[in-house]
Amino acid sequence: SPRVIAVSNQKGGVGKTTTTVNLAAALADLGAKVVVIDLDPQGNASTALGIEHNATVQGTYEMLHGASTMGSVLRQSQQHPNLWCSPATINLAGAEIELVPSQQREQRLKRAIDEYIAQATQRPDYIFIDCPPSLGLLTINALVAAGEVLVPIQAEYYALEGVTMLWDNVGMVAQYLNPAIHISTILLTMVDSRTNLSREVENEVRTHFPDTVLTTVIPRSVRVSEAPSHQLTVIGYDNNSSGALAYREAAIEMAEKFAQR
Amino acid sequence: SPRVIAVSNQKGGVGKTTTTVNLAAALADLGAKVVVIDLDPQGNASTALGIEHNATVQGTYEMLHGASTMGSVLRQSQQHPNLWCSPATINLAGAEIELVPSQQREQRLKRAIDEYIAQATQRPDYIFIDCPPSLGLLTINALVAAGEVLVPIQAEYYALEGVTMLWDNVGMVAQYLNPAIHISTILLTMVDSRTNLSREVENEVRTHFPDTVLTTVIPRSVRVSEAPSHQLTVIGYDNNSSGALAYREAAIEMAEKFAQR
Ligand SMILES: Nc1ncnc2c1ncn2[C@@H]1O[C@H](COP(=O)(O)OP(=O)(O)OP(=O)(O)O)[C@@H](O)[C@H]1O
Ligand SMILES: Nc1ncnc2c1ncn2[C@@H]1O[C@H](COP(=O)(O)OP(=O)(O)OP(=O)(O)O)[C@@H](O)[C@H]1O
Ligand SMILES: [Mg+2]
Ligand SMILES: [Mg+2]
Repeated sequence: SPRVIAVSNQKGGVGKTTTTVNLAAALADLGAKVVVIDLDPQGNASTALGIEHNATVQGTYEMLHGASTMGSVLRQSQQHPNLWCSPATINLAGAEIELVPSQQREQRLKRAIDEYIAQATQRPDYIFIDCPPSLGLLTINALVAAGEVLVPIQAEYYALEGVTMLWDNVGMVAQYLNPAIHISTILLTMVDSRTNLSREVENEVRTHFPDTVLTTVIPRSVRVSEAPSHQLTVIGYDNNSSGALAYREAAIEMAEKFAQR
Repeated sequence: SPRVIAVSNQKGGVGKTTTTVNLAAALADLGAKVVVIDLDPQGNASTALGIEHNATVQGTYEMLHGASTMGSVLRQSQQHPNLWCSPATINLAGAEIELVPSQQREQRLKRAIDEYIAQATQRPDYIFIDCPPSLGLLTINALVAAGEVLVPIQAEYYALEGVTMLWDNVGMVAQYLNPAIHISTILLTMVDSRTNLSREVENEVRTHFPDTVLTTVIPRSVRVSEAPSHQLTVIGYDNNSSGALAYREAAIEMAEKFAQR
């Protein structure tokens, strides 16, 4: 059955979206069937994959409210044919407040995914969920639906400070809502080996999470940040750039690590 | 009466906290009395100002629930004696869900600030509110309590894409909850004039928001990102660095612009 991976970190701007779309693209180009669920009202993952997400589009919002099935909202990426995306529209911004008083508010995403997997003619190999920078109901839905969490950590001081909070929250979800959820993977992003700060953060992370952090790190590279303005992943925008290479390596390392579990 | 400024942008990692603490520090060092309200459960502003914010501390959470007054939770910065901070503790993470069913849920912060201003022996000149990267109830509370919004925009593609969403949200709060709220200031952060992307984003912002964006921009500078690991603002950490200089200039430009209104 598919690997369902929530990409989460409540710290903002650490590379959640960039990691989601580029790992997904790398795995899709290797022949895997990959789904990306954009769960962030900003819709950055939808933008990076070139998927329309104006307010009239049916997407993740309708899926959470049970108005549409996941199968009906998935859109295929032009650039990576094995990659499908459930777009985030502006309506998603209201979902957190709307869901608070509703029934089974934490299980909405899980029910939609389980239903999709049960009826899909070709089951996906990977389902990535791009989370917003918070630990509210949208992220809780992702942590309940997923089997594992991938945490991007930017090589900066604040990003390190927030990891304990995230670790505790995943623990709470595991205790009360989804016993399977755990942090399986940490990926260091925007690493700049020329600065002391970046090296110090990397050392800290490797010391505290030796079995979880990938050997591959993603370097800071302007090609990575240029790609979304062309509605492309960096894999599609400049496949020989240091960022594209690093994401392809990280995808392979992640797949191999899982196989050896 | 004091200028109450919400520093907000739902895009994560654009420099909200860094801008809040460094503008506040620059104004405090010029002799103004400044208050920073840390409204982000991550507590990054509290960290940068060297203010204790473990779970036992009374802070912004207690203030929102009416359990403590603002005057009783404010702590003085060691480094900048004119600067006081209401710390964010981990309890704040639950506040968004807790506040949804409560009375006057959008007015909690405003009531606490108004009460403080009414009874303070020495009124502050500035109150900055550091918002989390979302448009949920915490940020709505800030937009209701404040008289204006300062929007940091990182010189990156996604940061530009999110501005319309923020603009619309501020408009909604102005229509239904706080007629005074408006985006008064845009500050470009992490500008790297060597890259096309950065120059293009700056041009876009200056074209679309000519009267709102400050002339001063904040350059990307590793000294800025090193400062919080020493529990210091960059003004206190390396006052001659390009980042410190830029934040001092931005503070003066903001004060002068307001005076000429
Ligand atoms: N390796 C990299 N090199 C250079 N820039 C990068 C890299 N990774 C991400 N970026 C840029 O950094 C910014 C933050 O990345 P991204 O938006 O993916 O983070 P996020 O965690 O998804 O943010 P949010 O918290 O808002 O969801 C973006 O402008 C992105 O283009
Ligand atoms: N001018 C700058 N030069 C270099 N690094 C910077 C600069 N401004 C901010 N940073 C770094 O970029 C990261 C993001 O900044 P910051 O945390 O202030 O953004 P934020 O918008 O408050 O994030 P969040 O959305 O999580 O609240 C931090 O690690 C910070 O140290
Ligand atoms: Mg994102
Ligand atoms: Mg912040």
